[in-house]
Amino acid sequence: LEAKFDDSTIFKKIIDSFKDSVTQINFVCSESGIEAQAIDDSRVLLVTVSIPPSCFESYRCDRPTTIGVYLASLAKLLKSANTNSSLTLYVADKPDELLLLFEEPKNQKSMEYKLKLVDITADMLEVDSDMKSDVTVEMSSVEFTKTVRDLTQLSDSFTVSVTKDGIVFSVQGDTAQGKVLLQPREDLADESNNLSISMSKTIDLSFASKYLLDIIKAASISNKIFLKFSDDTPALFEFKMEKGGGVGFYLAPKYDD
Amino acid sequence: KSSQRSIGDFFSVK
Repeated sequence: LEAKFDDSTIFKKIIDSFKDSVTQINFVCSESGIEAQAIDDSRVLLVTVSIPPSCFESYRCDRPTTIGVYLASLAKLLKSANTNSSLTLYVADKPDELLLLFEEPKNQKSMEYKLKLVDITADMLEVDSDMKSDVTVEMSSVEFTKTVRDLTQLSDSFTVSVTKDGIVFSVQGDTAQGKVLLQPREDLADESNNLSISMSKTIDLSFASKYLLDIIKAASISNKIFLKFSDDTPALFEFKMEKGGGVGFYLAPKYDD
Repeated sequence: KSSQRSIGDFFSVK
């Protein structure tokens, strides 16, 4: 594998977006790009990552390779990332380490790190990325982040309901309750403020607040978030990158007994 | 009372 990001912070943002949700991950590299999925220790949150060749300045993968890494270690190396440097990932044919080369031609500087790869035994799950959903919402990730931060303070359970009138996020704590209603809008001056809802039926689902606090760490990937809800599947919270691919979080709901 | 579902309840292993 030889894959070069023209801006090293792209990879840093991707890794930082889920490094607190899961401890380790297998990156599966093929000529169609880098794909990964990992489940958190409590098996409630599934992270999926897709970095297609379009995200790279140059991308080459001669034979399919799996790269297992501890995310805490990789995140430490990526602290060196900045917008002036490129980052090339190298993995040899017989992979036992990942080489990261940061280059800042303007500053005549380069940095090289090596990360030991780890054997991770993890089942790949059959996840249909085009899964049908009853409700799809596209909204500002900044707005979503603020709403999650405000409401999750009040309760460890977070409810989302969507009707024709809009999307309602609500919490019911022991001493306080809160509710945020967001209605569809079109902001011609700033398209990232738009909120759109498409739905075939209403939904009303509850999730554990702590996972939503993990998910919003990915908001730096995109100023938009796509939400997909159905009665009978985990919710999908998806951040898509400008150049294709992105990071998705499938979150299993809580059900009333 | 509510119970937390698991990802494995919904997705099967490839």
